[in-house]
Amino acid sequence: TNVPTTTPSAPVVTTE
Amino acid sequence: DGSQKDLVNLDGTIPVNYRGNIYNIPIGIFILDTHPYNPPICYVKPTNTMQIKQGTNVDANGKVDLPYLRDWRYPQSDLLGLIQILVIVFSEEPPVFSRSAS
Repeated sequence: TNVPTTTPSAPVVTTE
Repeated sequence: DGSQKDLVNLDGTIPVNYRGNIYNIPIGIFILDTHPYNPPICYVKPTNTMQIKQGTNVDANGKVDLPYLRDWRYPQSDLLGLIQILVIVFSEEPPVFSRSAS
């Protein structure tokens, strides 16, 4: 069966 | 005591609103064989482009520690309640960040 999936995401941190 | 067990593992993401944006934070919930009388074991599961942000409720390995887990009481405590608390807690302090290419 076609289970809806979500793509993991997270806030961005800029690495100096 | 070194014994091993196969546990049910819920793997997925939870929607977290952080500073006005919705993020899908990847988590894993290991349900013990004594469920629902004992709390599950909960982890944040960063992808290879993310890094764990150790903080109040998450250790460096991504393991989640919450009063809700420590004070787990059946039937007042359940998985839906746990996930609702994770959404609230993680919207205040995200447990993972994406490393930007810049």
